[in-house]
Amino acid sequence: DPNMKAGTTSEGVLANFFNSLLSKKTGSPG
Amino acid sequence: MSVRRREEQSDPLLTWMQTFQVSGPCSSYEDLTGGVAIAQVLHVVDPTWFNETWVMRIKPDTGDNWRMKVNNLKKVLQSVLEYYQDVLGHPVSEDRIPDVALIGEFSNTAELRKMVQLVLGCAISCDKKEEHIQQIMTLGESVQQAVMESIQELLSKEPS
Repeated sequence: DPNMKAGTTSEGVLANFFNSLLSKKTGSPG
Repeated sequence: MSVRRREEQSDPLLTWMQTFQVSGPCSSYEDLTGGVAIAQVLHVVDPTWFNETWVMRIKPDTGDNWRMKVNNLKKVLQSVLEYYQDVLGHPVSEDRIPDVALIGEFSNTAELRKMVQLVLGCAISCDKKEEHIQQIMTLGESVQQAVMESIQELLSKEPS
């Protein structure tokens, strides 16, 4: 059921996104 | 309390702005129209660029005087645009630049969101970005989601 996985998936997506921002060089967000 | 104000108070970008706990009013988009809280948040984001002297150029008591609000917002926007150009190394694309006259005179929420979005861009790209991103990661999932979408929108409009 995709709905049951939504919370966990969303948390994973958010963590991945913000961690990828953290690993980027300062001043180069894109 | 009006429906609009209630909706604004639960706006994720406002929730993020409030995490900086600045002294300037910050509980609704209307509060931000004078530019005071925005300037104070920028000072926390990068106190080297948006330093004390710079913050003091922002007049604190604008009241309903839209000319004073616009003057404050112009100073804030000018410094933010210079920050993107000189510190972050890329200019802000035209369509991401807020119309400060619409904010100061008519409290235009769409334009204010653009301004807050630029502040967010500074926070996640500056030297203190680790601190700011980790702060975002402590917020509720729905707020993080909205902040992420806002950042993605900002990054997608960056000139290559």
